[in-house]
Amino acid sequence: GPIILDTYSVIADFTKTSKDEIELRAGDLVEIVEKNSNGWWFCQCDYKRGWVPASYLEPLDQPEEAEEAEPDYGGEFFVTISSYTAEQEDEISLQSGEVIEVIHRLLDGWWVVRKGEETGHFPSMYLQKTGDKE
Amino acid sequence: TMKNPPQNPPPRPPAEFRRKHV
Repeated sequence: GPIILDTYSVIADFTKTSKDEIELRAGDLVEIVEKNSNGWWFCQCDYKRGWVPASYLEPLDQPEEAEEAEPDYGGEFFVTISSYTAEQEDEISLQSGEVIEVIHRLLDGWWVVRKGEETGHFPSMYLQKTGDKE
Repeated sequence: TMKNPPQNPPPRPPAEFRRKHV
């Protein structure tokens, strides 16, 4: 049968920053072909195809996503594969090679992580599973 | 063909849609 793609509505204007992304306007409807856990989703809308940030989309129908409702404080360990400097007050700055605990995986690609006493959002694309449970 | 996603982190949600998790 035909492939039914999930339809999302765009919550705010998005200006693309690289050639493989596409522009979004608030109120647009887009169909998602692929959902990447790093928060970039592949979209087709009208004649355009390209990557868009999941953070600018909301489901048109009932949310069907498998997103945990609450943080899991017995999270899994990951190692940072790139450094990142926080730009918002709810983010966390980490160097490359630090072991952290992921306590909440969000579909927008900004996972909540814990390092010692500190928690904050960090790009999931800079995280790699450590393999051990510690 | 579908290309690889951008290599930079996606933007955070617009402030008014950002949920408090921390």
